[in-house]
Amino acid sequence: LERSTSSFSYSSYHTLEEIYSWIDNFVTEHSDIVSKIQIGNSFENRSILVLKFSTGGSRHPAIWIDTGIHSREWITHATGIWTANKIVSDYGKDRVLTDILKAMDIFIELVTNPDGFAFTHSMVRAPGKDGRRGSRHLCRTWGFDSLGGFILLPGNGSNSNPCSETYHGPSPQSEPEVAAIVNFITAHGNFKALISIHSYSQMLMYPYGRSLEPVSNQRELYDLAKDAVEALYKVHGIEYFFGSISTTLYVASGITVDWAYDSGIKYAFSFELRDTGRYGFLLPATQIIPTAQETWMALRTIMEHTLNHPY
Amino acid sequence: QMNFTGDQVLRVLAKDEKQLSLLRDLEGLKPQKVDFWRGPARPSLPVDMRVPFSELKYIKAYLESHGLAYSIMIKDIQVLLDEEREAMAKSRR
Repeated sequence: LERSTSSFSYSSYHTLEEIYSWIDNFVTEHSDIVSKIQIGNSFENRSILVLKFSTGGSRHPAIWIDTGIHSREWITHATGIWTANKIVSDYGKDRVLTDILKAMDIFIELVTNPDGFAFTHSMVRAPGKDGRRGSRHLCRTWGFDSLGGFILLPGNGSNSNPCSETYHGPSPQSEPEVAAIVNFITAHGNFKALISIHSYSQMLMYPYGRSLEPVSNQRELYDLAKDAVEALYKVHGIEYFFGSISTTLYVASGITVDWAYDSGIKYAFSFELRDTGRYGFLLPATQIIPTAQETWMALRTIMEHTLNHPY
Repeated sequence: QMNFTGDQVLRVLAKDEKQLSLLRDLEGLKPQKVDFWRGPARPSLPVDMRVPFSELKYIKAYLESHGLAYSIMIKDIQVLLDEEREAMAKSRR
């Protein structure tokens, strides 16, 4: 295992052990700004970890970023790791980021579905449907690809077929990985932005997913998504769709950003990171850093807007 | 570890809602038959699905019989998985 983050290869994919080892080293090396919080345990009793970036103070407003809820989307974990390192290396140099961190805390959950991620390394990467061991779910990808809908609420657009993309799950927050996030964010009570990172459809979306009806802050979220996507485009010329989930992708209830928005987190976005158009989940490792670089500019745009528009 | 030699990922472009619903019908099949990497959402968006080698003939025939246009996005998944594994091992060394 790596003993220092300086020898860690950010342009490679890594196993869960390697990532957790990197987290320990990273926190040790940057203890003035980063700490590690365990917010729960997975179904198979793995630790669910969150990195907290903070310059001190109590009850700072906060920004949440999660990667890897769909565990075979390795590009998201890799992007999260690069991003965490970017925050530390740019703090004090990048004025915008420095201002953000002086006023706000940033939380990053790098491996939202550790069981599924471990499964993709120990068993198989490519196939998607595989029931969680000991689970009543025979088709849905609980231990592997997906935690289904974030909150898993039945409703308009969600589906009772466990083999469907929009399966709503047996009950709200039925998965411990989901409950850990919900409990943490709810207990914190001062999150102002939430960004859930997925791949690979090149989209940046905001609420609602459950309804075609625009949210009350639709204009602001639209403009912010547009700015973020433009900032992303300037890095490597990758074009993203943007808009509400229901108008951009599909109508489906019970997803992350709807829950966040309804919980009072106005700046709630769901990212679908880049795809070359050929590889899907097998995005070559050579594209990790370009993907992370462009994503960072979009994240930075959203975080800066959050800082400048307190509510 | 399983072997995916010959498994392909097909990219399908549905022209309309009717064709999309034909793709959604595939979701109801046994999960081993089709694994949607990008599910049928709306006609303007491509649908990507992994098809095991053993099911390729059946699935391609299904698509062709319903006039669904597709292309082969990944010809052999195992080749890419081997490359990925090798890259990770090299990085670890």
